[in-house]
Amino acid sequence: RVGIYMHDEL
Amino acid sequence: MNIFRLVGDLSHLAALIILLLKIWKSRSCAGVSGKSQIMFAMVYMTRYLDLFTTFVSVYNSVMKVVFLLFSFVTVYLIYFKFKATYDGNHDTFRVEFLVVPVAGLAVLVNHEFSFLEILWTFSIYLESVAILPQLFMISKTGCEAETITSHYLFALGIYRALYIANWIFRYYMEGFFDFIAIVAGCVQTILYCDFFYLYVTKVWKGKRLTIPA
Repeated sequence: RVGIYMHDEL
Repeated sequence: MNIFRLVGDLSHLAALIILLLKIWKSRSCAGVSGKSQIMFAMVYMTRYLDLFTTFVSVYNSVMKVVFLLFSFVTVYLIYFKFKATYDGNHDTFRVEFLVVPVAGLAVLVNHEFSFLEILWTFSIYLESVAILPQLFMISKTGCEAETITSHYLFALGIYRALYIANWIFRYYMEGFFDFIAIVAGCVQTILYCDFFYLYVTKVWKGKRLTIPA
């Protein structure tokens, strides 16, 4: 997990 | 993953390949804004740092490496290998007027005040304006854009427009909603609209693309 937000888009 | 995002990513990849091939085959970066390419390299560097901290999927990691690689090679070709063909006199957009406000906004408006998250936010905001030096350059250099450059811009513009469709799809299917990415993505796509209109009305009819100064 990157911080609160898991950025799964490019 | 959904079809909108997959086609969007492939269109993005196609744009990077079109540009690289254009410069490599013609051994010239005439008409290409080095400043935009540097900003795109910054976008990928600040957005893909999570390459080392978070594994999403093989596809995600491979594409991040490819985007980083292609953008570095493109900048290398423009500023080193084919430096003699770089049209610096027309690539005069003051990028500090973009980078500084974008960095300020990223610190003020973000999802979480953490190092990686602020860099991710900076990269999202920067990407939405990174094409401006390129569009500015085309409107200055006698308004003539090589057809291949217009294909590059079209592929690059379409990728984020498809991401908007992806966000709509994910909102209804997964309840996913990333306000920052959506607003920046809309701004980015709007910046291309003028170009899209010219591209469809001109290039598709075999004419040369001209952006009015």
